[in-house]
Amino acid sequence: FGKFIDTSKGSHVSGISDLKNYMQRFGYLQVSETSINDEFNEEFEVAITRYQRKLGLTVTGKLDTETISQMTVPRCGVRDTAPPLNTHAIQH
Amino acid sequence: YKYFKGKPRWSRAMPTTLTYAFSPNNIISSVNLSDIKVIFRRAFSRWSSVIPVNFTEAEDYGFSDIKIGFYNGDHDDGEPFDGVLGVLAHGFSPESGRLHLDAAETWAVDFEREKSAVAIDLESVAIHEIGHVLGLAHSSVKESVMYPSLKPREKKTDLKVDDIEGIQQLYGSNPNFNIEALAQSDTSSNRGV
Repeated sequence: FGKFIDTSKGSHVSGISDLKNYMQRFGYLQVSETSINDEFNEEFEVAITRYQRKLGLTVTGKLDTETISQMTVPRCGVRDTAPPLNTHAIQH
Repeated sequence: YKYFKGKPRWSRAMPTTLTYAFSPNNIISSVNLSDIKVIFRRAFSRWSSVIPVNFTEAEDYGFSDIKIGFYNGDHDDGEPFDGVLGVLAHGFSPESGRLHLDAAETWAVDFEREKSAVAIDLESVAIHEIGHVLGLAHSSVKESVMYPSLKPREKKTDLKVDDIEGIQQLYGSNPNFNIEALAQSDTSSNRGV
């Protein structure tokens, strides 16, 4: 993860697409799978900012050490910001 | 605290009792089933101490309100697990009742017995996922049990004011619950730290 530290908008680092997938997985980014690439673009910056705000981190909009560290901590699979899993499921 | 979209909750009249059961086919062998049952009984009691909802274990998995199971990888609910660490578990919003744990984790009921560096405290995760099953979404309060992450070998089993206020907004308060006692306890803890 060290290569990502302190990258910000405009950077192009191999592997950022994985972090975009992480952000997408937990509801911070909503883009089509085909548009997920290694560019640190504005959408990703917004996603990082939302992530930092939601998890009580320092809001920098960058992939700082605190943010990267948080992303490596095991967590619950429920999305943080999107609709819940299977809201239509009603028990009969 | 936060809720799922639409603020779903178990819609029956309070006080009520929800049943829970363990999937007979999706269980782990690394922890005794009896230990797992003790842990979940304690986890449910944390929530029932603050809201007018009781939980009781049912024998009939198919008819229980809350269905608990340990699963590997893709288990046909659209939310595959990812192996050791990463995603630990997920709970579905009311009134689905599904509570799934990643069977690949090193689940611990006692860190004295389980020495693995990647051991995950089962009770902490159970309490968190029961919160989802009852209708709480993820909180931004780091100390709360509804905060989304948990480090290996970390325990987080005490409901915080944020958790309690959130769940009581949905179900009301257990008449025997005293928020002032909890607030004093929190203050004492903070002073100690």
